[in-house]
Amino acid sequence: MLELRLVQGSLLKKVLEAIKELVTDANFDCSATGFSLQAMDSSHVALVALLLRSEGFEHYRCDRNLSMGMNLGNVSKMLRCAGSDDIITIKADDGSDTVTFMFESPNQDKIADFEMKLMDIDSEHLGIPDAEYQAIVRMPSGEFARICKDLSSIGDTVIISVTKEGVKFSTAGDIGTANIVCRQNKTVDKPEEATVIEMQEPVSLTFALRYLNSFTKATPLSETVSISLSSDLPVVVEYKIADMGYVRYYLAPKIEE
Amino acid sequence: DAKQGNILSFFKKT
Repeated sequence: MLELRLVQGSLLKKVLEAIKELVTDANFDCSATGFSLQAMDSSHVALVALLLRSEGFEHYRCDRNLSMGMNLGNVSKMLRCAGSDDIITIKADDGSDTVTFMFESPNQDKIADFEMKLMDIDSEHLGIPDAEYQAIVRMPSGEFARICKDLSSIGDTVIISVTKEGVKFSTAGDIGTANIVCRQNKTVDKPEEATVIEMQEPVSLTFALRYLNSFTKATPLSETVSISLSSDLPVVVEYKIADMGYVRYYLAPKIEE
Repeated sequence: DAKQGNILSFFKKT
């Protein structure tokens, strides 16, 4: 028996919008720790890891570990039927081949049940080792989204370079080139508007902008994003979900031949 | 040209 009640149902709606472009089908894993997902895109270039900790739910019952295969487009269709202020409850019986999403309006005058068929998905779980990153950049998520969108109108790839001067995003295409430098800026009114660079040593890596743009679908989940870079590792682009967990995207770099 | 890396060459299956 599984029953997860999330008062801030809009969070789940945003989570689906954040991952459905990258991944088509995925297993949602439910355990005492929380509600989680790990999945790669079809070309195995990017990986998304989601965690919603059990403590973040108003009610969390998961009698035994359960893995539920879902088509994310279909989940998104179902969740789009929930109002933005609705309370969402996810329910599944042991051994059932369906999951139920229940939507309650805030004043309880409307209750809807949407039952969705589950699917068998062969997914590979990958071990992601803890790593020391050469540089971690924290910046407003909207700013990062804007940079990725702007650069993708010029080129297909971005070189992200971190030095003590700041973080530079560079691209080149048929019509020209572009460079955007963001300097560390801690002297802002609100901490979420700051750009903070923690650098152990300078690092420069090249990534496909198409994937980074896809990651920015998570922007509504968090006002800030952190970008962790090391020369021999995929970049980690993390959006924290307040009090609950995170959506982390891993993207393999482009490698010079 | 740079070649696109693959996640599976960085993270191993558990």
